[in-house]
Amino acid sequence: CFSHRPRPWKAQRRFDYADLSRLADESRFTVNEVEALFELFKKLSSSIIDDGSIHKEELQLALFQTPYGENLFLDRVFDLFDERRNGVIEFDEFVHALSVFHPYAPLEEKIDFAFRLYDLRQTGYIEREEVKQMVIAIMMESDMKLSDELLEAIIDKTFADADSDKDGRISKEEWKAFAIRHPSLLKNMTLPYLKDVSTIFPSFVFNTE
Amino acid sequence: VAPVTMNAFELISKSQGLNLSSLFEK
Repeated sequence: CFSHRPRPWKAQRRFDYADLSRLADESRFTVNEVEALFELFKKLSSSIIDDGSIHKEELQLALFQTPYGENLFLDRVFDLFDERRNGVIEFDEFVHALSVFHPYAPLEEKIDFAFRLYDLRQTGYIEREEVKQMVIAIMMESDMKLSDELLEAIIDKTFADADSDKDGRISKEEWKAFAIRHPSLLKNMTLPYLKDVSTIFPSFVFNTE
Repeated sequence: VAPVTMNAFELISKSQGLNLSSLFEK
């Protein structure tokens, strides 16, 4: 006899149909696709510590092929996936966040997620200092050198374009208008793989089809 | 100095940390 009330996802190794169906309802995925995502989740969550949740080092290992080092963007992605802010990504959080990256997810959701990623201090605005910090981080990541003058010029140009009310910070509305004008900014907010996730990670846990 | 055409967010969005497609590469 099972209870179908939401229960803690942490360390949960198996799900019943009601769990999967609830996650499908809360996301862009079908039940089948949620099952497939669970296969991916199992792989990621057992790469270092097999405890049924994804630790930051495990996400880092998957994205950078090494569990070591610091990366500002990885930290931001991890924090946004970790809805409960308990330091690990649980399966339902994984499904919720990936749902934003679905090719059929509304543009609005992608714009909002990207805004939250770039609003490093979570003030409700993307500030000049934050953009600077992120450009410096990407330079370090890619071993590129940029003079201070060029860095300031890139940021000036970006703010001239995005900060319409010229208050030195980018509001959510300004970000939305800016992202719509420059759709390439949201390119990494769509993962075409998510359309074929059942093929990439076939699941035999349930036979739902 | 040549006019800057680069957009900071275009640069930022190229980070490997933001490229989740590698999660799907087996």
